[in-house]
Amino acid sequence: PGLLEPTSTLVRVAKSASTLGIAIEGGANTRQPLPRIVTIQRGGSAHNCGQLKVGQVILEVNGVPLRGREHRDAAQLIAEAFKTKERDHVDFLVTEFNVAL
Amino acid sequence: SPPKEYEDEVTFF
Repeated sequence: PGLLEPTSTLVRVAKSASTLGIAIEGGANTRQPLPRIVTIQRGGSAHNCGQLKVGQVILEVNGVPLRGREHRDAAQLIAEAFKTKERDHVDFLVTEFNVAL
Repeated sequence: SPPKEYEDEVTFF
């Protein structure tokens, strides 16, 4: 058990800069069904956090699953998670394995 | 409809 299961990691990104500083690709109904991190910009909150990496697939944002969400919908969820004043951080559940979960 | 080209589906935050 567990041998073929991808490892997921919860990463808490503090809003330490004015931008999140990532780019994502993919979403439901594309060849990349869950959003994948394609860029991490130096100086952004994600870069400052030091735990997010290019190639990771985002499973959840603040506990909300991204499965089944199209790109624009997933992107809006991430943007709102960064924008909201209710939290000073964004929680990402990510996996290193690029699999269709 | 066919799957979208994900190259077109990139968003920067």
